[in-house]
Amino acid sequence: LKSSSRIDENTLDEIEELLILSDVGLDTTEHLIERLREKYKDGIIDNEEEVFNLFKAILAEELNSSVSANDPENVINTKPHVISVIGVNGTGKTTSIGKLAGRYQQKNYNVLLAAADTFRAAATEQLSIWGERVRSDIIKTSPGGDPAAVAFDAVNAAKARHKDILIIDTAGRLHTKSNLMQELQKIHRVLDKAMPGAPHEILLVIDANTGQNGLAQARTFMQAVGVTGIILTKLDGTAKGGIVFSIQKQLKVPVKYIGIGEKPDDLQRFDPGEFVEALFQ
Amino acid sequence: EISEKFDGIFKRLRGHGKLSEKNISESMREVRRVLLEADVNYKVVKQFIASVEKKAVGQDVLKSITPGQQVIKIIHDELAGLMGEKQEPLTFSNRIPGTIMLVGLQGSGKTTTAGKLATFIQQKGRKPLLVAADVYRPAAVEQLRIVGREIDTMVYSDEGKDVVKICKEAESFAKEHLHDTLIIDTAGRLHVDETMMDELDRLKSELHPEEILFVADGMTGQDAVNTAKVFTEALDFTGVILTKMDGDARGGAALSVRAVTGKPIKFLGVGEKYNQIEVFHPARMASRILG
Ligand SMILES: Nc1nc2c(ncn2[C@@H]2O[C@H](COP(=O)(O)OP(=O)(O)OP(=O)(O)O)[C@@H](O)[C@H]2O)c(=O)[nH]1
Ligand SMILES: Nc1nc2c(ncn2[C@@H]2O[C@H](COP(=O)(O)OP(=O)(O)OP(=O)(O)O)[C@@H](O)[C@H]2O)c(=O)[nH]1
Ligand SMILES: [Mg+2]
Ligand SMILES: [Mg+2]
Repeated sequence: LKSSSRIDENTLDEIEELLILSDVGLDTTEHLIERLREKYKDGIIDNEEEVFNLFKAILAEELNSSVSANDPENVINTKPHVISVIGVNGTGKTTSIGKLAGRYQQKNYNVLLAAADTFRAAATEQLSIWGERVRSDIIKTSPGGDPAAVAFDAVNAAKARHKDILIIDTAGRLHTKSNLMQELQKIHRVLDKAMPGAPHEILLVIDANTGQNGLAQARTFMQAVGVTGIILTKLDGTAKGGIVFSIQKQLKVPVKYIGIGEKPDDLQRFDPGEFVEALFQ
Repeated sequence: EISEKFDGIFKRLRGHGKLSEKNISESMREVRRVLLEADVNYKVVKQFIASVEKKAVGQDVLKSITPGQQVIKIIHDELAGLMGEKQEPLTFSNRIPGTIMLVGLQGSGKTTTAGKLATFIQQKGRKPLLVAADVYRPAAVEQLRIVGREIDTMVYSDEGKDVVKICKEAESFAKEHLHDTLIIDTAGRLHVDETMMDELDRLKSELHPEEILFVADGMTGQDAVNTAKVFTEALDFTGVILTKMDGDARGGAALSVRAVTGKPIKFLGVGEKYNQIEVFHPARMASRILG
């Protein structure tokens, strides 16, 4: 009789190392392993493969609220549906907006883009090129202009031109810079003023290479303006993006999309099962 | 905060005795947590703890500080020593133009850093030429042109798509117009993209840069060792610039990259403006990582 009522500690160490190397973070890793121990003591697992399969199921379950009923691509209640895209510098906001606009255009939605990054060199030019690529119009202003004014004008233009979707590109900003977070709050206030309830979606873009600072980013942006979903970019590299477990657990913010490259088609809907599989590869 | 936790572990030891294995290993558990939370790589943390344990066990407890503070000092000194003993500035040979090439992953801050380096060496009396070698990213060339305009620095670019050709022509242009330094801004790329890594390899063999600087995002987590390892194996880069350190990322990637490549961190990017660059201080970084 094989008495396998304890998981092999070596297997658990292996799992712990895998999770930490994937940027899941120490606390969340301990929590996840604890969940595995609990599930395990209710039954008997004889081999390592079973442990891994059980564990993958636990992990996918932790992320499963990501696939919510409020899928933005199916439930568009307002016209225009306003999406604000935010995050720290260089994470892939502008590129993700280009890809997202392309996805909506392919589903026959009419998309308008707002170049509300009036600060960074050639930010407007970069978004304009994406606009041309995916055939979306763009509202912009001259460099150094007021981002809130761009947002305001964009909502009115979206209404006037009967656009289905309006996506706002904002400047990268470190969450620790309170003046920049206040600027973001102002942009959102102005969006709400131009159209009560806007923005209807607030997507925080997080680079999969980010370590534990990703949780601080999510928390601060959440407190400042709220976040309805995450775009996790650069998963075509070797980073695993495990920080999303902590973000899901502590802030209940789901991942909506993943970025897997620099081309228009390199954006996918988030699939928890596939994400967890990739962790173990 | 680490010193308080250590004082708790060591309060039985005040003033006499030796630092025992038991209380060292207890404090090492705390150090492990601190370093992992600071994004130091898991395997780098293991090695670091092992070497600190060796140094700490059996040391006489000093009378002037608490045992906890003593262990912290050992850790801090070990960390600072690993970061590099002193500042390592930019290397310039007598070649004209000298060449600095910036490389790294997408979005790490290369183009912005190119402007900062140009400003930095301009202040030292040199006359740099920025070279727009990112022919892929939408408006990348325009971005560098605007950077150049802001800092009153010449930018070389052309409409072509052959990066090596652009850089060779920039070299000729530099000689003709008496620029003594080339600062080459390359496209962000994945270390696992063979074609793009090959492009850097060709650039290196055609231009023989004095400095190849790996520009890495200060908030990078565990994967820092993988990217740094591949970039150093491909290019044997000469230094690292860690960007976005004006945020609250602890910057453990600095230790990981240093441990795995042995290359010096030369600068920190501390903001979006072109004067927001600092020469790297090993001891300061050690304190930041320890929190
Ligand atoms: N490999 C890869 N690269 C990406 C991905 N998403 C974005 N990038 C690249 O990352 C770099 C930065 O992308 P941007 O879209 O400019 O990022 P951003 O957040 O708008 O940057 P700022 O506006 O400066 O804060 C570019 O080189 C993009 O091509 C992705 O999913 N995979
Ligand atoms: N706060 C802060 N932002 C920075 C720093 N360095 C760069 N950035 C910002 O990070 C973003 C990306 O910078 P880029 O210079 O475009 O990065 P890159 O490496 O050239 O990007 P790719 O060419 O797409 O690979 C921009 O918003 C910059 O302003 C820094 O030290 N601090
Ligand atoms: Mg952008
Ligand atoms: Mg660039």
